[in-house]
Parts: sequence; C-alpha cells; structure tokens
Amino acid sequence: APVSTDTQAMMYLARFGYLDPALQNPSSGALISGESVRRAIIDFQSFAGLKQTGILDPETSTWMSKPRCGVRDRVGTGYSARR
Amino acid sequence: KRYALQGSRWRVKQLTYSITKYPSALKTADVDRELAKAFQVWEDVTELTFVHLKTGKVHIEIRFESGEHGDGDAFDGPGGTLAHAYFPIYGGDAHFDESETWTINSYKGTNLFQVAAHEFGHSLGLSHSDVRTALMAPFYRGYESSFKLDNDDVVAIQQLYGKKKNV
Repeated sequence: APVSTDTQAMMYLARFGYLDPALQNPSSGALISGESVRRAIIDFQSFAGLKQTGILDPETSTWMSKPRCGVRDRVGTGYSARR
Repeated sequence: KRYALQGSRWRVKQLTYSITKYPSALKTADVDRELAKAFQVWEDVTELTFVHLKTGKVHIEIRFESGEHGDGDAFDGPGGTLAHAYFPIYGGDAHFDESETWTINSYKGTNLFQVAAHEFGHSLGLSHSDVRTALMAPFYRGYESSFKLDNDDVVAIQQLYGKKKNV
C-alpha cells in the first residue's frame, strides 16, 4: 500500500531507523515532536537522494512506497538482534 | 565514502550456506543457480569463497518464508519488504518473502538474483548505501539485464575482506 498518511510515514520512518523505535506504534498515543518528524523526513530524503524539504511531499511518499529491503537504513538507531 | 559498514564481519574466508526452505514457485535447481550467482558477485571482488551445503551446520542459512516466521520481523505480503538478512554478528542468515513473485531473467516480478546479492551484502557486514546506483541501496530498482556492482559496493566489501588477489 502507498505511504500516503502521516501515520504510515511515521511508522515507515520508525521501521527503518529514522525515528526512535520506541515510537514504532504512533497510533498508540506516543508523543513525537513535529521537529523530530521533520528531521526524520529530511534524513530519509537525504538517504534517498531527494530534495530535503522535511515535508511528506508526493515524491517522498512515492519513495516510501517502493519495494525494498527490510533491513534498517540507520542501523545505529536502536537496531537490535533479531534472534 | 557513501557506503556504510555495520561493524561486524566474518573471520574466515570460506563461508558455507544452505537453503533450508525453497520458494514454491521456482525449481530448486534454478534457485540454487541464482543464489550461487549472487554469492559469486562478492566472490569476484574479494578473497571470499562460498560453498553450498545441502545439510549440516553452515554459516549462512537461507529461507523463503511468509508473514511471521519466527524472528519477530514479519514479512508484509507482496511489495513492501522483499527480504531481510542478518549481519555477521547476528548470524548472517537471509530470509526472502515467499509472497513475492520471484523471477529469473525477467522484467516481471522481483528478480531473485539481484535481491539475493543485496541481502548477502548484509550477511557479509554491509549496511545500506545512500548511493542510488549501489547494489546496497535499500530500494529495489527493477530487473537489470546486465548486472554490475557499483564501485561503492566494491570499496565497501574490500574494506571488510580485502581485494581479490588476481583482480
């Protein structure tokens, strides 16, 4: 499914290491500052070679919807052993 | 540099692997050949060698699985996440989403060889690269009829395992 909502985008950013994994379920009511999300989007846009707007624009959503590897892009951010 | 190293690597030059769960839609022999080709990509530029074992203890175990498959990192059906692999410190195993349409030498579906070569990069200790043309970029680019490692990939893997002596 395309990443088209803020919640989906935040889950994507958490899933791949751009946001703190503790916030992996934003629908649970965890509070995330807008600045943290903006920085995470910029980090993703930088990684994907996109214009760094900090906004979930259509191009950013398109890239978040692409088939990809399931390994985190930012392995230093809370990466844990899977077994 | 643009590539990233995870921080762990294998201490031996000869690594063994086994495929303990094959995809249902492809012939076993075809999967064996494509995965061997994927390992060969890394063998061509380093001193590493890879040996396929049918049974017994191996360094890298490969499985095709659907949904939740016991490691807490469930696959999500067609599209989305295609596969994942563990870095050496976590065992090096590679899991492919059985729900994908894995294909060989075709523009349809998802090319098994390319995804496998990428995942084996993780199995060897490489993280994702932000160079779009690198094999270790996280996004699937579609089938490429003539595959070639990006220089970014070559420099990265040779940082871990050295250069192949006759290259």
